[in-house]
Amino acid sequence: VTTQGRLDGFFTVL
Amino acid sequence: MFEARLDSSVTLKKVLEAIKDLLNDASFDCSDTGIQLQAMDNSHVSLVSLTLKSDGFDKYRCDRNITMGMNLASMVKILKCANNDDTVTIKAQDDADTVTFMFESKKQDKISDYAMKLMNLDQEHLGIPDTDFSCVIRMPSIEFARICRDLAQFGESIGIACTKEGVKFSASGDIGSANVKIAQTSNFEKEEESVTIEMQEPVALTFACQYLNSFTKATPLSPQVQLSMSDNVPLVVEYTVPELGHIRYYLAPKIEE
Repeated sequence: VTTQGRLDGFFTVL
Repeated sequence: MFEARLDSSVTLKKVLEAIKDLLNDASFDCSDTGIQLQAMDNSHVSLVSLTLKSDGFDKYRCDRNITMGMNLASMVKILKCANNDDTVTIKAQDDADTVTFMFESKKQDKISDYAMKLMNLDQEHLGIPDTDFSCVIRMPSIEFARICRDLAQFGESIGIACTKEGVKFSASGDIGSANVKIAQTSNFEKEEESVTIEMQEPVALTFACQYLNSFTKATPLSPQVQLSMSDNVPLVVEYTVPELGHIRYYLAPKIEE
């Protein structure tokens, strides 16, 4: 089973 | 005062086509270096990063940094009013609440302008870390679009596995399974048709078809696409916007549970 990952956490909020 | 002109509106039309599926509204950050747009889709699965450099425009002036929040569907409606070879000029006063698109025919016998209301979007600016990718694949953009379209018939996900031998795209579902293998080309004479793979370590990741197919809307911009992959980081799908800059899509992989 695969679930869709999210981008939150990959990028830093400037 | 902000003013940016392109000799033919078709480039702007193509850029809009490439982002309108993923974003409803977007902030265009304008400075003396050019126009930047960076936004995640509503579900935070993908991010679009667009860079249009000021020196790529036929005329560019930006006295003060401005951020213009635009509804992309409205922008598409306005750009449809331009012929592909019309000159387009985007204009806004400092602190304006509207942006104006002016279209001029090549013969200078028709000039039209369309004003569009700007939006306050209050979008976050995100820092994108530099990544040394395990695999960087360059291939014809039409081929990548074809593979994404074909494999989407089989399932919701596409596996992309890169080794030094080549790249394997795969999908499976109710009707069966599909595998497409692309080998690195040895003929470098036609750069546009070449497939090149820079591999530090093999990588195999799975991505949602729906997003990959949205990214391929950028195909008319560039004959080549670049796919950059590493474990545990987003896929980067990059198209060059000729003479102007690039559009990069970031996509979170699917996670095996």
